[in-house]
Parts: sequence; structure tokens; C-alpha cells
Amino acid sequence: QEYPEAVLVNEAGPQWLQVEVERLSRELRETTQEKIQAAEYGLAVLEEKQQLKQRFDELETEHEAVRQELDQLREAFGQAHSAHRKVAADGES
Amino acid sequence: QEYPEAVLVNEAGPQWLQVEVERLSRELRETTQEKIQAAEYGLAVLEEKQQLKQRFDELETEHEAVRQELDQLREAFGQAHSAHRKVAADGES
Amino acid sequence: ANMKAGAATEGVLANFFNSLLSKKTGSP
Repeated sequence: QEYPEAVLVNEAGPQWLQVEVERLSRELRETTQEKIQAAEYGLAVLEEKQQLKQRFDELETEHEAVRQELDQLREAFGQAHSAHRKVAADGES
Repeated sequence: QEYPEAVLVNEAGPQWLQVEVERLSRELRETTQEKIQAAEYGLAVLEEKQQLKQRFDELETEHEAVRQELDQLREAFGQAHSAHRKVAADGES
Repeated sequence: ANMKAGAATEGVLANFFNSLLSKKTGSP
């Protein structure tokens, strides 16, 4: 009398087990599906990140080249400017 | 006699069900753990990708600025060069 | 070095995700 639910489970043993097997199987199918979705999503984001990294590296290389060209042109401009001033001074003198 | 394994399962019904419940419970725990792991990794990669995207946008902005400066300097250099040639020609004449 | 480490980590991650996709579970 003290534990009516225990008696209930005991008598319905195989029945209860059968229901439990079906419940666990259903949960396992759902969880497996969610796991597959998480893995597919992870792979997709990984792929996108790798593509973005490649674009970043290309841009970084291009950026470095442009910066060097700018530095060289600045140098050439400076030299041309002082040469020009020298020519003008010579011209005057 | 035709289906000895069926007889086996039948007699061992509750026993077999109990074993199946334990197996399914174990697989469910394992699959749940894998799902959580995949989700955590996926979020981590997503975070890294978003940080990389921010660096990419910053580099792109900087790159655009340097390219514009280079174009302006090229233009100024061209003008200074032709002015210089005109001055030299005037000087000679 | 950290670029190489990054690529290695991504490789390990890709293997982990692929292992989850190839692993058959839930079958009775």
C-alpha cells in the first residue's frame, strides 16, 4: 500500500519497458538529427571562415604592395621637388 | 523451431528490453554530448569568423585610403613633371 | 606559427564535424 506506483511499474514491467524503449528511440533520433545539423552548420561556418581568411591574405598582400609604391613615389616626389628647386636657383643665379 | 532467436527474445522479453533501455540511454547520453560539443565548436568558429570579418573591413577601408592617396600623388607628380619641363623649356628659350 | 596552428585547429575541427556526420547512431 505504501508505494502504489512501484506496484504499478512492477506489474506493467514489460509494458513500461516497451514504452521506455520507444521514448528513448524517439529522443535518440531527434538528438541525432540535431547533432548532424550542428555538425553541418559547423562545417559550413568553418568553410566560410577559411574563404574569408584567403580573401584577407590576398587583400593584405595587395595592401602591402600599394603602400610600398606610395612610399617610393613619395621619395621620388621629394627628390624631384628638391632637384626642381635647385634648377630654379641655378637658373636665377 | 523456425525462429529460434524470436523464441529467445520472447522468453527473455523483459531482460532484452532492459538491456535495450540501457543501450539506448547510453547512446542518447553520448549523442547529446556530441551535439553540445558540435554546437560549442560551431559558435566558437562563428565568433572567430566575425572577428576576422571586422579586421577585413578595417583593412579594406585602410587600403582604399592608401589607394586614393597614391592616385592623388601620381596626379601631382605628373603635373609637377610637366610644369618642370615647361620651366626648363622656358629657361632654355 | 599561429597561422599554422590555426590551420591545424581548423583541420581537427573539420575532422570532428565530419566524424559526427559519418558516425551512425540511433540505429537499434
